[in-house]
Amino acid sequence: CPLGAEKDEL
Amino acid sequence: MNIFRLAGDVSHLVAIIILFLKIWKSKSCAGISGKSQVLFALVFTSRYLDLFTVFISAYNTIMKLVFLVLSYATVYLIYMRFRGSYDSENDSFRVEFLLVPVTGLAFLENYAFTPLEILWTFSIFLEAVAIMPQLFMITKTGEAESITTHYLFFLGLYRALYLANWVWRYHTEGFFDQIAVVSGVVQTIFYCDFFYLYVTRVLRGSGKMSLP
Repeated sequence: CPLGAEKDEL
Repeated sequence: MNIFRLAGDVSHLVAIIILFLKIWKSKSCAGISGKSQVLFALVFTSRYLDLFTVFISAYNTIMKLVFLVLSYATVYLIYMRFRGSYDSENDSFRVEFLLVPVTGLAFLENYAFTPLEILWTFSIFLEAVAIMPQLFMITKTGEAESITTHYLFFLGLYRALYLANWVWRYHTEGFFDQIAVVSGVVQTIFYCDFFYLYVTRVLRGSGKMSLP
């Protein structure tokens, strides 16, 4: 599960 | 970044621009749900707070700013500039029925119990249902202008393309964002009925969508 900067989608 | 993700972002941008230009050029927001537009502005506001905390790429930052500006500008057009043409009587969906469950769920189901993560989760769940007032308004008025249906088509298509993006990313990099995927499936399912009407009525038929 992506957190913080790993959320690279809009 | 893959072709599905890029096509999804472009589709999303096209949808937002179609709506903004339609209202701006026709100087009217008749048939448009202001409530849905407020919910979308809220989605972007609660999701893009990371503009101030992390820099991902110029593309990411610019697109977030464009979405924020255009969504607030659209809300401004509806409730201020052309408020005389706002059909508040038919825009009667009770948004509290969306906000309360979405807020509660964001506190229950999230990746981390931190303000930014809960707000991000809230924005993901809210986006899945934010189009409800608009779809409700169309069923209430029984029709939608063709431009409005094109707006809805690209808006529904964007998250469907994101689903393809997530399939691609799962198989190529093992990426899996459960909250976004589940919510994205629900969001896209809500458009299925509209997609059917769009293809059968608008693309093949009269160009205006009038519901049975």
